[in-house]
Amino acid sequence: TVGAVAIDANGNIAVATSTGGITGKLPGRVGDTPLVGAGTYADNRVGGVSTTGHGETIMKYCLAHDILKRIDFLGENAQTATEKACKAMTDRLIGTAGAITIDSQGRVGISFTSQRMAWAYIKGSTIAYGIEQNQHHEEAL
Amino acid sequence: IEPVVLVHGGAGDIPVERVEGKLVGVKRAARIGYEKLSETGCVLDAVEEAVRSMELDPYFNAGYGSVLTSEGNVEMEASIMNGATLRAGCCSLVKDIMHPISLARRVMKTPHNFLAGDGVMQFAKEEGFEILSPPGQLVTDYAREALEEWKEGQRRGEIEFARTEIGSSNKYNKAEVG
Repeated sequence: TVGAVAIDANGNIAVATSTGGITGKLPGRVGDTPLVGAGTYADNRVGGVSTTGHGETIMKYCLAHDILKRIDFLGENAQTATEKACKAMTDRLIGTAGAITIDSQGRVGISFTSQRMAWAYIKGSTIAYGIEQNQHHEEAL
Repeated sequence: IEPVVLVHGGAGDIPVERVEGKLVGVKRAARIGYEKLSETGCVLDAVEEAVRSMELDPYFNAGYGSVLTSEGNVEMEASIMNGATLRAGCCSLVKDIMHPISLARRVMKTPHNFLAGDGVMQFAKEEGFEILSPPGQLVTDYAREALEEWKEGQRRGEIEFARTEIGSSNKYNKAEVG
């Protein structure tokens, strides 16, 4: 799965997610990616999320929605909400996943319970990226 | 607010030999999305272009490079959402179209959120999307190998293993699939 979240200077947020699914899936299987609230969600008032990982797990947990409700109702920032939601999902359902989040203040959240997740973002004149747990590289553009 | 474009290229047990290609791809996608945002000022354009760049890249499980069904075919799905209006465009069971994310965005122009199956393919034709011919052009050798490895695991009775990348596995209870 691949995904993107963007926010502009006026606080407008959009999210996009696309996937081929999971190897060996039955024909007709639908995963989390096209489901609003599971694979994708965007709300200018709260934030935007794109998820990736084990689709059957993400769907049951409505991961994207959970992250944004943590921001909205618990006051968590993008990073805290993303970390806690991903961890709670895996603790409950075993399957692993990751998510990228931008909240309405333009703060970034990146977290995953799987072995790796490739990610990158551009903010100002810096590009940040990583793939391993706790990895965060930055370069000047 | 400082504009941000953030992308991911998939989570899982990614084999070490795929790491470099994925990092190159996500950095490229972030740049493409950011340039688009700077050019048009539209966040929907930015996320669509970032995802389109990864749909072209065989290092990613989307578009060209998608993993395969049990029958060896590509079935794709995508979604896009506008945070200002909460309007969404979603599609599933998409075949032989290079950019499902652009098809999903086109769904936003209908009264509906989600189109799938024969209907979304008919919609795609009517909207002028190229349906690749002959079918199966989005199937890569890597995806075929991953499917063969998955089938071998099934034959060995290792039904608790689900593999989305060659050499990788996610272990679940035997009752689970996926």
